[in-house]
Amino acid sequence: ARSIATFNYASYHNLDEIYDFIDLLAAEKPELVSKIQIGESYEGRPIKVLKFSTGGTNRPAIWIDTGIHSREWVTQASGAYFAKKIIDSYGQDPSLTSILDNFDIFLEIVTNPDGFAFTHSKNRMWRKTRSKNSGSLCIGVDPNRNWDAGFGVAGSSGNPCSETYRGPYANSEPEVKAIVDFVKSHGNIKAFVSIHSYSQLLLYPFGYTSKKAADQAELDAVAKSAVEALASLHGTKYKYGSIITTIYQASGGTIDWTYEQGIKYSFTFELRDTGRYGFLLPASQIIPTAEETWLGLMVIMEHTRDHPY
Amino acid sequence: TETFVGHQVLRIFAADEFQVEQVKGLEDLEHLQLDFWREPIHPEASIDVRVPFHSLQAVKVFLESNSIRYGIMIEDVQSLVDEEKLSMSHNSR
Repeated sequence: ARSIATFNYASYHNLDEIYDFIDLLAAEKPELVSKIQIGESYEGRPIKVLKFSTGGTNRPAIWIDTGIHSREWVTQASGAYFAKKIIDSYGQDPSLTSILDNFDIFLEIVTNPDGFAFTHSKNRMWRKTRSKNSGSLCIGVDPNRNWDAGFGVAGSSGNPCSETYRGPYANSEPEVKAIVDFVKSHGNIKAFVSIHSYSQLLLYPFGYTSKKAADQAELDAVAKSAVEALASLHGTKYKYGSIITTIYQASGGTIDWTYEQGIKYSFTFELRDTGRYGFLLPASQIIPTAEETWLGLMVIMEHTRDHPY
Repeated sequence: TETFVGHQVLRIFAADEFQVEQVKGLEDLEHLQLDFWREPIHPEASIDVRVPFHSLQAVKVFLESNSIRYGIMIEDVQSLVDEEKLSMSHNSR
């Protein structure tokens, strides 16, 4: 019988395999894990989120998502690794145990299911959602330009054929709207980490404006510690900073919106590599990438635990 | 299914803002079907772009005639995609 113990974390998987994995996890560890559906994608696929909880009601929470850009396969693969790491560490690792004794963790592994399915079936290089754009032959919206934070200002495109097309209006994409509604209804999320690839960066708000985040000094210090922890395992070098100063102006981005919702600890990772394989990172690098990223995530989660607000 | 035989990913090193703008200009030429993996932003950051086979010659001539330095990051995208598929099928077996 298939089990989370026999799931191959060192390989890429398609949507059905990852959704099976999510179901298995909830079935094998019901005391720690449950799965929730926060909505449906444009093409009607369920949007599944894993909830790791040791009790309580509406506890403060930490959100982690991977795969919002569907072709960034190492991120969804890392998400599966994180899920297993959380259940293996609870009760074993004192730090993770204390995090889970006080916080819930929400993990969305396939944040763009339509796009991800499309990378397996028709176009490995697909990045956006699969929504139809009226008046255009071009398909899809960049789900990391569709959030209501600086939506429509410079840093995204109004051209439906562009890879950074912002969409007809903020939250037009059901994949984005589902998270927006969840975050608003939960109301007690204290950290939000959205994981992309590639370039080896750890970024914090803002992307749509050069205005500094009110907590910029603290976010910078946390990012510094996180990239040091990440590098300690395999020596993988990361840069860190605000989105606009580290890469470019990007409007309508996820963590700009979450930060403006009051979620102070809002970060984006850009995982391996810096440009040997890019989005086609060999499967042999999944585990090294995921395990080093986990160390960076732990720094962010520990800081969140130790600095209630 | 989209295939990527002969597609290459070029890593472009713009020497200054002017060259960044020149590369950005390529983005608007939709017939080239360029796929920027890393956007042209500023001279310090390299630009990665997947170039379909049918546009390769034109793009390389443009870069070379404008003395814009570039290297080949991925010789043939399809071969990496095939490798990935193979490793996934081994796994599922």
